[in-house]
Amino acid sequence: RQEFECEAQGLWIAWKGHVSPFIIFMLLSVLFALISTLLVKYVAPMATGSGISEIKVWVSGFEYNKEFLGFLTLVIKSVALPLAISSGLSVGKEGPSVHYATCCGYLLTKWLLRDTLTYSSQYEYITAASGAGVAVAFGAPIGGVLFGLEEIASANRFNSSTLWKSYYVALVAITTLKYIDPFRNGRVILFNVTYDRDWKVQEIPIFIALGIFGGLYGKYISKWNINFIHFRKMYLSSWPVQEVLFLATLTALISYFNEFLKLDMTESMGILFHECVKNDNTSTFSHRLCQLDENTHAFEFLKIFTSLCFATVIRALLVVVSYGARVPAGIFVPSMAVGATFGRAVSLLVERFISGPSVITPGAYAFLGAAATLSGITNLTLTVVVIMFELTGAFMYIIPLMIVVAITRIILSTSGISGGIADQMIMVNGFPYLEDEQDEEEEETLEKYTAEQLMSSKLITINETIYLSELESLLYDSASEYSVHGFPITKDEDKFEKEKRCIGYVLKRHLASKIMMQSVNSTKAQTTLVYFNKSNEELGHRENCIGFKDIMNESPISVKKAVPVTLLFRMFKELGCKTIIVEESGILKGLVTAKDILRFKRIKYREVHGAKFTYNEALDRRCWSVIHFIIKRFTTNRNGNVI
Amino acid sequence: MPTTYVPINQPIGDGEDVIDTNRFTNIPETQNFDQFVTIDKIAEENRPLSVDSDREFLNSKYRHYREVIWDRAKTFITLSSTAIVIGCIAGFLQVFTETLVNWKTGHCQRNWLLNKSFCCNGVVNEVTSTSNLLLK
Repeated sequence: RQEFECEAQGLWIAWKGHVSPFIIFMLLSVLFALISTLLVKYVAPMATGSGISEIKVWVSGFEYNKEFLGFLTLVIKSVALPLAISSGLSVGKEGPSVHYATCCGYLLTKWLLRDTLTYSSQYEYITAASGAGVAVAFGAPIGGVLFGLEEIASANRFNSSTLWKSYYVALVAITTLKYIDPFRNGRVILFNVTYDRDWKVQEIPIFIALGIFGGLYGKYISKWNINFIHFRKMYLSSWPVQEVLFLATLTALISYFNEFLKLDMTESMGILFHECVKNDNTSTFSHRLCQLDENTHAFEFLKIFTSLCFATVIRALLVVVSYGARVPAGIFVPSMAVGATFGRAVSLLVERFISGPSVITPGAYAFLGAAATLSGITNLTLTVVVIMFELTGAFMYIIPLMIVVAITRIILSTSGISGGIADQMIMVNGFPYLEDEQDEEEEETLEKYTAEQLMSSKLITINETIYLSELESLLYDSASEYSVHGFPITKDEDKFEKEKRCIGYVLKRHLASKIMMQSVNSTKAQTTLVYFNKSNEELGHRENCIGFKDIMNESPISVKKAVPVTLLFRMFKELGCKTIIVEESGILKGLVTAKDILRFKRIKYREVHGAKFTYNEALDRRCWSVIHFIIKRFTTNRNGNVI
Repeated sequence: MPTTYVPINQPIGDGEDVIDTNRFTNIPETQNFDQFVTIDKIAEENRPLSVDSDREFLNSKYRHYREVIWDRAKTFITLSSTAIVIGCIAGFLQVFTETLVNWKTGHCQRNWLLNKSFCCNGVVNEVTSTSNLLLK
């Protein structure tokens, strides 16, 4: 009603005419998509996608390319994201919000705490910032904190310090947003609604149906999306910009003729979630969805019902092809939009054929449908319940919400889906990640293997005393075969022995920074002795000595050869170490890294169970031949003429 | 002297910290491992990421007091500034997105740069009293 009033007063002027509004809509959609994809492609390629998978991997202990959390990525993500969303593509801003928030956390902590920041404390700040990203995107501060706990830091320690930091950052971020008042209505999110009418026990079967829909949505959409990503890698990777333009044109073309697709997704959800107040002209909300009751003509009913069903199906298909395109893109809100239109369509059926008017709250069905699909795609439970609860403040709907989310989770678990779309993307992209859960079959398979079968036994070792020049050539010789990230330190006495004793471990990075701090010229470096374990007294107070003891890990984690791989995996996960030394009777036998164990685990899984994701190559080829045929029809022929 | 060490009776293998690169078969599930560097949380536990500790604002007058305040408040300052920047970017994103989306269907009569919310703000806002500072 406020919008109608604004238009009636002539403050807001809608584009007039029969064709021009359509042309403007199409042109702007394509233009926004074009700018967004060009920015990503040529300025900050790391700003593409949602970034949640990479952040999860980073927090779990594997550092990604520094550009990923760099300033340029932050700027481009912040500009290209609104452009991508406003182009109408079926992408959301909630996932990318996690990325830009993490960029902020990373850059500011690195700048402000540069002299005291350690890797372990950096994880806390990154986790806290990522939670704040969700908090501001959904307008749900507690939901944001839980997102950090349930999704981002699931493979890492989430201690009370991280919890407090997440809470504080989410609080201040949401307060800042509230102060900015982006919608000029005092709210921080467009689909913020409240419900007055309570639910009834008889509605539980319908809630279960919504939960089933959410589970199936999560299962199939993620599967199809992964298949499409494979297709994109195989055939479309050379044309990322053209692909985005095509998607934007197609989406705008379809969306223009459907009210629920044409509107911005958050705005559309705001309408769908809203509780209708019948026969009340003083209500601030009015929509034709609210005019439907049992006396409404069947044609009118069918029109709205099919419109909602069409929006559900089309949006779901668009999500499959849009998520992963070369623009900043999230999948949370598009999934919620699918669930909302489905839930609202169900509510129309229930209201017309089962309950009659003014018995149920149709908006709540849309809201529950959105929760189901959000849970289905993310595989999150507690976070989804709290986010949805914070969006509505409808405490009375907490039980239906929990039922819906629980059913969704059960459906996903029984379908053999492990993890949400972010976890699946980690596997699809081949990222290292120490999962927090292992299924029994996997455990049984790994139980048969020991550290001996997994370890690397051809090692580069350093004696506890070594000349600086030798160390420098070891680190900086680009042609060197020693492309490793760390070195076991062995006893001087074993220099010429076939079996060596390990007295410590040093990281290449620490060696490099320590050497950089020394101001020794190349001639002097040949006579300068570096010692890792001995004191200067033991070396006879000789000159040209540098102690590197401070960078050596004197007690690296070590195991026996017979230790089972499952135990090794747990050690890596719980201790957060990079390498484990394998010894037998004090003699260095080999070394296992975190990546080694992940490689081994995934290879064994593939050997026993087959590939985690299977693709229909024949179908892909057929689809490509059709696309190729169409492309050829629209490209120039040999004479340069457009066919 | 760095040595290539192969313990007796051991098969030759590789990994992140060894020489060979063919110990494990390359499968799609491990294709991007090399893009990530493993962080040794134990070794890095107490090691600052940077050794650069020169802070100009601490070198001026009342250095001691400034240092004490900074040491005690740096966590909160960092967290607060991170949160404020995140909030500001979120606000910008919301306004910018809405503006672009609204341009697809119309424009504001008094200023075409405004989105619908900002354009219509005041029309429906019945709080016109300027006396109450909080409401204003």
